[in-house]
Amino acid sequence: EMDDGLDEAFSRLAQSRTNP
Amino acid sequence: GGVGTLSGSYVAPKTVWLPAMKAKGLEISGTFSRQVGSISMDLVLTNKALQVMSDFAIQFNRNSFGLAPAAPLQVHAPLAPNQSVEISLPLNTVGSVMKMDPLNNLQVAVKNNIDVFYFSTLYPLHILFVEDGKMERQMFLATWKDIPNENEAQFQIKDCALSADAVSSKLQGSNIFTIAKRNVEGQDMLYQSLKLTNGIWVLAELRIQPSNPSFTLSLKCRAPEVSQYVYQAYD
Repeated sequence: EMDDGLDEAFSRLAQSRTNP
Repeated sequence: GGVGTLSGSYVAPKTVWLPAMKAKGLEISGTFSRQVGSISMDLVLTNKALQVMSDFAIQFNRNSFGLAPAAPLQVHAPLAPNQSVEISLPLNTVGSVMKMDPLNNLQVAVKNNIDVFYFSTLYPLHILFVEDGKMERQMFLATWKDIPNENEAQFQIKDCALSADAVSSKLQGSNIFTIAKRNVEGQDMLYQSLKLTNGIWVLAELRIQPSNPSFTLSLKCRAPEVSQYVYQAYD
């Protein structure tokens, strides 16, 4: 479950960096 | 020529650090390399004078990361005129520290039976990237958010036609570790970490757009003055 959370967190980070 | 390999740590071709004209006939060329945790200064000493050379020794001035010879400069037999000798001098990072400008500047003194000669050279920062520089994912996310935006620096890496996976494996050979990879709107985003011998962590985002050979490298570090040298190592 933690891993999924981290995966999701990295996806959010990448998304936020592409569309600040 | 260069011996940079796809898998191992990159080694730049040797360049002339001390021309014979400036050192009474002694020419020194060299490069730096890191293999499995050991740093070395790989030298070629050439005797371009008319007399034999012997009694070599080397010393470094204090420098930003405490680089120091880990053994004496061993030239076993005297160096005859027109003769060259290849030496790999092991280095450590426990020497005395003094911040240099540029940061990766190294001042070297070499002596032989004729005189003492001085030169300086710039070492690539990746010889200081340690093998345990892969940051744990949760730590990466927390650290990335914790480092202020003012500490972020952006660079362009031009003319690189490698895929994200090829880039990732090549960089890992030089101890730059990919923590996560995402694809957003067709762009590959690699999140990477590295650690320097003095314990400084550097976090990176490498943005790779399809059909664009220019990558955007964003570096975050609590000691931002190392960023441009990390960029040079990437490049």
